[in-house]
Amino acid sequence: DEVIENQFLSLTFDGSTGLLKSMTDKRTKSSIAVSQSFHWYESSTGTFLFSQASGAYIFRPTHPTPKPLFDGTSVGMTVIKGPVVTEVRQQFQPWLSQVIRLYPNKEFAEFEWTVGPIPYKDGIGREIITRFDTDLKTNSTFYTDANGRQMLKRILNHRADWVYVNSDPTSGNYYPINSRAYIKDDTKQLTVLTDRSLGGSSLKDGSLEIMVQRRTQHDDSRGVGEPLNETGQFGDGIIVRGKHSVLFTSVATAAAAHRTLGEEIFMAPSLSFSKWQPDWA
Amino acid sequence: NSDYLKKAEAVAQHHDAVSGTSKQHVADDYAERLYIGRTQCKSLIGSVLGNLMEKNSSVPAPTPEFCDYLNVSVCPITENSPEFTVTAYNPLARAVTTIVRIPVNFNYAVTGPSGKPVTSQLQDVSMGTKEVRRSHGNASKELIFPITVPQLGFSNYVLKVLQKGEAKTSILPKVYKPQS
Repeated sequence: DEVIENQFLSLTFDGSTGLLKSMTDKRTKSSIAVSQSFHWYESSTGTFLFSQASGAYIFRPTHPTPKPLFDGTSVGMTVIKGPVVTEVRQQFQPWLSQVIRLYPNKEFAEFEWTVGPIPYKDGIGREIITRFDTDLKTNSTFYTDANGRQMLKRILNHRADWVYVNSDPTSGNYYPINSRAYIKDDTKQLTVLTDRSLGGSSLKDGSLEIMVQRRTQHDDSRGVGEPLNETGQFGDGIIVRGKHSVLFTSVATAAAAHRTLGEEIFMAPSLSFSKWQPDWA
Repeated sequence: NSDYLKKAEAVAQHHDAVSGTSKQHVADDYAERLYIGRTQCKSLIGSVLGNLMEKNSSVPAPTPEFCDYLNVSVCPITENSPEFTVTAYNPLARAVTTIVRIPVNFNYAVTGPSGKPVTSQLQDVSMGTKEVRRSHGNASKELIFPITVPQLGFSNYVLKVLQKGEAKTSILPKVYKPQS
């Protein structure tokens, strides 16, 4: 097994598959089993009983269980260890890769994913998620933010303010994630901060999934009049790259950690460049 | 023209821009408006930074340029220049230390705002990044180093290409490829 670590976190990877296996908070010496991988939902084109297709407005998968994008053998892991960053490079598919990074003195692990162009020639719409499966006992509860402000408690198949009708077991439990989402038990918390607004859910205990990119092939008949299928500059689809900053902390220290980090992500330093040598004096 | 970005942002408050449910040609138009506004803003911010830097220097400071595609290791200035300055502006009201990743083709010595050398890490650009950027950019490596920027202020980091025999401050990382 391969371990990468800094002062705060230790990440263990399965030596044969290359997937993340566990995370340890080195301050509290607590650990969780966590498997992180990518999956995809097949976009519904509508059924005999209900013609609603998945599209720009509507997320409607054909089946509530997503299909894995990891083939079960190996993600072709490369580990790079240096003084400024330690990173693990993973290749899930020819069009799907990820780099997991740890920096000295930083509490978070960075997951940089690159998705696309999503295959489309078979006529199937694909909606790609990243999923963290942990052994946390979360009691069907997870938390998402309201526009980066208040963290709201979400309970599977339940709404506090109206009678919940389970019209779709997956998308009926999806919520906006504008800046972060987390799952926790009594003592441990896994928080994922996003670099953009996404959607996500926790469809089973200890699991947190976030949709990172969608490519549908049917219009959902809600007004847009075309599928959600951005073909991009080269005509074969766009490639999307984003970052998730993942914190594994005690529940007591989690809020301070994710509020501070969230601020640094939202208002990151801007870099500019000039062919110029300043005068030090 | 400095309020163009404000107007473009206002246009993009329309519900189909916020939710991503516009037709593709409309999304392209939103993107173009934001791009034009952003280009003007970058020019304005560059002028401000240039003026601020000049006050601290006897050498005239040029207007810094921005690189929109640093996330895929594309930046024409850093890819081809033997010497350049990285200016980091921090919009937060507290000092921040973070890590930057600059696309390069050579090894550089990095000097921080206090004139002291900064430890950096030079590593190959991943195959994934080369595929993502397609025909853009030619950097084969990334130089990674920490920066510290004061609250609501900026820091300059000077990069100078290393000549043969010069002491290296950048460290080549160890690369492991476990056999599956």
